[in-house]
Amino acid sequence: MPKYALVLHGGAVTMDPSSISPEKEAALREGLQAALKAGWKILHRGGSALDAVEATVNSLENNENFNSGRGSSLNLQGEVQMDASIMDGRTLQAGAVNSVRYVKNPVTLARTVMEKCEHVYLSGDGAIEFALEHGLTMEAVHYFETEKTRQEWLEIVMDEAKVPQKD
Amino acid sequence: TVGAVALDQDGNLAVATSTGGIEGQRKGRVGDSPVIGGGSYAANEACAVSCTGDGEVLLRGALAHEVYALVKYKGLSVQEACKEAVQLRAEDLKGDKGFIAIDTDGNIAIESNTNVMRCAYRIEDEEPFVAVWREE
Repeated sequence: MPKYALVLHGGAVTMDPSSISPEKEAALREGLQAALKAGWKILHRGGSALDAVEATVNSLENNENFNSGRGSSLNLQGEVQMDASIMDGRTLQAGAVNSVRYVKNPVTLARTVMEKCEHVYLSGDGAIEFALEHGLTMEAVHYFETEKTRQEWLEIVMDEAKVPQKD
Repeated sequence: TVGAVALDQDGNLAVATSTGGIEGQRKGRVGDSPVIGGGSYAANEACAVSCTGDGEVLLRGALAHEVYALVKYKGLSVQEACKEAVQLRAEDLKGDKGFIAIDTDGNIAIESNTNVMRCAYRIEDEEPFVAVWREE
């Protein structure tokens, strides 16, 4: 039987180790484990690599401990703005979206672009409208925001407010 | 950012990458994740790669495609290719870089220049590996 395997990441960063609490670290490990399981079981049953990577990333997008989907960072305006891509190594087909809001799983939208759109890459409102046309699951703004991301955004805004103003 | 690469039982590769961007980013800013060749690339003839880290750095280096090219044209293993991509023009491409990759023989690579590299992998029925820190 040919070999099968799955590798995933949940982000690389340089940071003070003390900034990750034991509780946070445990939640991260649990999320990584769950995502690995979601993709691996597809491969184990003989499913496609494409289905496996989508399921893996969906799991991470649905987990607020990772910076994608629910738990995404907020931009300067305090809005979620998500990007995603997917590529099939067998055919070199690819799909990508950027600056997407409301779409629960941006990587599924990227796959829908790959499979059902004549183009490779859609952005912003066009990508959102394409998601609506194809019946993808949408969520309200508050679904994507978490206490952590809201707090991080407030700190950035407060820092900007400290800059002396002149009229 | 999150991502995954996989090899299935038919010998096919795939990659997916998804991100919420960076805190306080300018509206409309696009990083590497959605850019084919920047943050993601997959081709059965070489490997599948997903990137994470400083998006602008990964974009300027076209680093997902760089890993692919190092495997395809230089004949490096995915581990060697990812190590070389992390070091590629480090003086010009300064910043956090992280890569996961897999080839059609099931060889895998996880490389970064950061102390945190949240990752996991499982090969066939072997025990799963999960890590938060690069040195695990």
